[in-house]
Amino acid sequence: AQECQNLELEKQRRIERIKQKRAQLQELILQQIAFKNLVQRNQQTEEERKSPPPRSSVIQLPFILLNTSVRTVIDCSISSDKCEYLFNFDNTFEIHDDIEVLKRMGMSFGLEYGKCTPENLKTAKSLVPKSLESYVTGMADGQILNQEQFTC
Amino acid sequence: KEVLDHLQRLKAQIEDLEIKEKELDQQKCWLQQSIKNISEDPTNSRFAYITHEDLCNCFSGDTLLTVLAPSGTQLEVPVPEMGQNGQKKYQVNLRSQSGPIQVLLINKE
Amino acid sequence: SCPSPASAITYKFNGSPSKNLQAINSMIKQGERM
Repeated sequence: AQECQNLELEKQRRIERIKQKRAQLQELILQQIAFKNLVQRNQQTEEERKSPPPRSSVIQLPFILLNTSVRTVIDCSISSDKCEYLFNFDNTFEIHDDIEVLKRMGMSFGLEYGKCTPENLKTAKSLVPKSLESYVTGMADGQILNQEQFTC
Repeated sequence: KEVLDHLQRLKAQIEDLEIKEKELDQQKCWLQQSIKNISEDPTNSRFAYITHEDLCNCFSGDTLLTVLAPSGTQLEVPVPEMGQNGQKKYQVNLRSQSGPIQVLLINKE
Repeated sequence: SCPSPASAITYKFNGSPSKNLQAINSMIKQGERM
């Protein structure tokens, strides 16, 4: 009976770990879909326009984004070699990585919200290996595992 | 006998969970490598960009700063403190050991 | 060059997970609520 109890605990620990790893895998899948979708979009756009966009009007990945209200006063100090920056804000700000920005642009087809049209689902599946297609279908059906639920 | 049966079932379930966990580890490892390969591919790198318009559409009405920095660059945000003038201070510190950092101000207006 | 404060959240480019940035955003929001 004691061994049963220990094994029950072990089983629960493994189930939790598996849920966490599944959530991490889902996040990686979204990253791959978003990135490949972006590359495809840009390739198509450049083909249609027959030329790349001006370099000064694009932001190359990877990057980090800081956003704040237009009313925020930002004080910026930069070292002479540009290896150190100090920003002082008089208001709150947010920081996002490039993958978060791609998701907001819709590059992951809304899979992270469980909302994906059948046509986009087909495209999304084509951007991942066959062995992972079931995860994409699962996400489209709303089986999203939020990593935050499992972090300490 | 019931307890023994339950024990056997638990052992079998744990074995299945172990297999599933190993499968997930492999898939995760494979996918991480795949993302690395895709993002480092020169052809893909050429098309891995977003436009100012893309950003402004997502964060409409905000002042935006994009930071492009070498790997290993450290971004540090201290806990906000009350300043001498009674206003809260919010800071971001960027430090790079291997090359300059590029910061772009993107404000539609 | 400023010394690193004892209470700060750090994120490393191409090294830290996204959740570090989420933690920073939560910290900023919490401070604002308080």
